[in-house]
Amino acid sequence: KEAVFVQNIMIPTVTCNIDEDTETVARRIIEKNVNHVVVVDDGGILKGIVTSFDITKAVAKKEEKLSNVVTRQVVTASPEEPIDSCVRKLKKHDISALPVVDSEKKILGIVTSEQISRLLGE
Amino acid sequence: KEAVFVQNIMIPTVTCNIDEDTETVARRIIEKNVNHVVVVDDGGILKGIVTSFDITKAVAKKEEKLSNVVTRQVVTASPEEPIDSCVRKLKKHDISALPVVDSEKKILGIVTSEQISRLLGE
Ligand SMILES: C[S@@+](CC[C@H](N)C(=O)[O-])C[C@H]1O[C@@H](n2cnc3c(N)ncnc32)[C@H](O)[C@@H]1O
Ligand SMILES: C[S@@+](CC[C@H](N)C(=O)[O-])C[C@H]1O[C@@H](n2cnc3c(N)ncnc32)[C@H](O)[C@@H]1O
Repeated sequence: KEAVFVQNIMIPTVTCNIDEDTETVARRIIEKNVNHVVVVDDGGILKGIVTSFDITKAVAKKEEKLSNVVTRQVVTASPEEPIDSCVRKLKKHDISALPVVDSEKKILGIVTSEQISRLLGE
Repeated sequence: KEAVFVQNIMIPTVTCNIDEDTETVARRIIEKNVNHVVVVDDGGILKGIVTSFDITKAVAKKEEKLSNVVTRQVVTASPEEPIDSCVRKLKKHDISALPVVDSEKKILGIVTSEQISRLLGE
């Protein structure tokens, strides 16, 4: 098995801004057919993450504001990071995606357990 | 690499009944910390699947009834199925979990891309 790195399997991110409302983000998740939306500022810098799990939490807790469901402390990956390191991070935090950032926290892409699992189907 | 089969990595399912409402299922997703809920009848037979993606769809489309967001045509796996076959099914249908059933469609567990990706971290 050749070593695989994040840059080989990362995909483009679907993003939103912290000022958008929950319903708008929910529509984007459905239109783009993804489960993870990365929250960025106007310079493309990582500010948080919102997933379909968080939208579900908003339904369960009757929460309206996006800023109350966004996760701010985001676990990330770097492009040169090996896949086995990502898998350990995903397992440790019980999450299924890692936004990929550069040294200034600028968003470069996202790596998901869906993409990682596909390495086993080849 | 030893061959790995569904029965080696499948986990217990969180289930619901088609008569429950969307908010109750959303609360169960949050309480159990999962993204997939399997819809079963009183005999434990597979009837559909509801995910946090579907609850997000209910928010995006202002849909109240669970029966209008449940996916009825479910792609499944069997306990003796090899993992690479599951990965191809997940990719083909753009989904991230396969309920595991016996020949009578009785629910035995679920296999997710999260569990499959963990095989690469060992
Ligand atoms: C703890 S997981 C539990 C459910 C399931 N394992 C999953 O991955 O969706 C759900 C929570 O993780 C958060 N989350 C997802 N990816 C994350 C990441 N890279 N860093 C920090 N939190 C993340 C989401 O915002 C959500 O509140
Ligand atoms: C097509 S996926 C797209 C988003 C993302 N790839 C994911 O897996 O959540 C979302 C839809 O797939 C459906 N789904 C999930 N697992 C399924 C399965 N095993 N068989 C059929 N449909 C499934 C859900 O009910 C949901 O409506």
